[in-house]
Amino acid sequence: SQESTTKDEL
Amino acid sequence: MNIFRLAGDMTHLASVLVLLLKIHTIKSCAGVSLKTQELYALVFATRYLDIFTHFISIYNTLMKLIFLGSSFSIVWYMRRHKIVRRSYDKEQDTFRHLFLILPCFLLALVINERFTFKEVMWTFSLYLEAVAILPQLVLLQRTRNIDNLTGQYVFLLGGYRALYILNWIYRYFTEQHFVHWITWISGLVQTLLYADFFYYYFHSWKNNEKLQLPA
Repeated sequence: SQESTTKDEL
Repeated sequence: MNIFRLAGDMTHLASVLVLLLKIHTIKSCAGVSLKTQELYALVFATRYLDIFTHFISIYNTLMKLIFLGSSFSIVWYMRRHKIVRRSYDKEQDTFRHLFLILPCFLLALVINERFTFKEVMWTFSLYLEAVAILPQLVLLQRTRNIDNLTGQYVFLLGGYRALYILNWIYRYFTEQHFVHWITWISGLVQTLLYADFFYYYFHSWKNNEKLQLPA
């Protein structure tokens, strides 16, 4: 599954 | 990481430091909403569930630890510290947590990207963060004299949100990534909640007056 890139935000 | 994101994170960090400075040094939490601080502690606890299982960068892990540690220690100070807790405006800080927590949780159950425990909790944390400032804004409106540090704390928090929006616009055009409706809409709602505060903040700053929100 593709993880959303905003998960690297705080 | 782009400049808007970094500036946003640093503004967020500054807001927490301003608040800790006030509480730790002046030993006062007058004008600070414990409700908002407890909501933030819950926001970080539910958002960073994967802090030890999903590594992104040292910067990322460090910042998460700082936000978790600071939010829980602020709650501790306001509830448990002998001197600090005496300055808490309990009678004024009457907003009910549950009116915010429950709708956010139900919304996260219905609107999410994937129906898994971690994903629902992550979505819940985004919705809750969007409205967590409300008890603080209500308290500010009730407090006739807003001290400088409390005003700066809320101003920096709002600034952090505004910079995150610029960060998303930048990322949208520079990175190959799909549309993040949940993050963007809840982030936008959160930033709009500060609009009124910003208006009066700049007004008082321009006229060199003490910050006062209309009743």
